[in-house]
Amino acid sequence: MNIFRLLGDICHLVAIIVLLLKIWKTRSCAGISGKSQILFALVYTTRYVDLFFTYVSLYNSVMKVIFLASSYATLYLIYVKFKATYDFNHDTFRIEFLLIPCVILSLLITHDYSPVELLWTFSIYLEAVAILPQLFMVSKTGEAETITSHYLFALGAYRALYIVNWIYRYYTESFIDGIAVVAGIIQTILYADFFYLYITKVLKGKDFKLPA
Amino acid sequence: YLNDVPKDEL
Repeated sequence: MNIFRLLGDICHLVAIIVLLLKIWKTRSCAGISGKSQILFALVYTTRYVDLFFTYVSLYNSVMKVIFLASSYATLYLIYVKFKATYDFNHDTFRIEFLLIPCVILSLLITHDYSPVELLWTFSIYLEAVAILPQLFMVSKTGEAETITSHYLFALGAYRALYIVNWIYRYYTESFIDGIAVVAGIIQTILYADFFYLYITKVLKGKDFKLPA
Repeated sequence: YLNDVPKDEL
C-alpha cells in the first residue's frame, strides 16, 4: 500500500458516497445513468468473488464489501425507491455493445483460464468502459449537475491515481499487471474531456455545460 | 508472473 493507492481508494469511496448522498438528499436520480450503475455493480460482483476464496487484509475485505453494498444500494435507489425520477429517456446507451466485447476480450487476453481469473479480467475490462453510458447521457443533455460532476471527477481521479500507484509499484516492487495497467489507462483517457471541462468550469464556480 | 500472488488491489 502506498499513498497513491490509498488516495485512489479514498477518491473511489468519496465518489460512491457523493452519488448515494446526492440521490438520497435530493430524493432524485435525475441525470444519473442507471445503466452505468448496473455495469459498476457487475464490475464489483465479478471482481470481488474472491472475497470467498482469498483473504488479503481486513482493509481489502471491508472495502470490497462497501463497494458491493453501495453499488446495489445505488441500484435500489435508482430502479426502485426513486424510479419516478429516473431519466430513462436520456439513458439510452446500448450496454450490450460494451458487455459483449468485454466478454470476448477477457477470453482472448487473460492471465489464466480459471473461472475466478476470467471474472476478474472481465471486471477490469468492463470497469474501463462502464462510465460510457453516464458520459453519453451527459453529452445528450449537454449538462450535468455540479454534484454529479464532482462524482464523475472523483471516480475518474481514482483510476488516474491507480496509474501513479502502478508506476510506483513497478519501480519499488517490480510489480506490474499489464491487463490492469492498459485498461486503467484507457479508463482514465475516457475521462479526459470531462476532466478538462471540470477544471475549467466547475472549479471556477460555473455550471457543467458542454460547449454548444 | 502474477497468478501466484493474491490480488491486493481493489
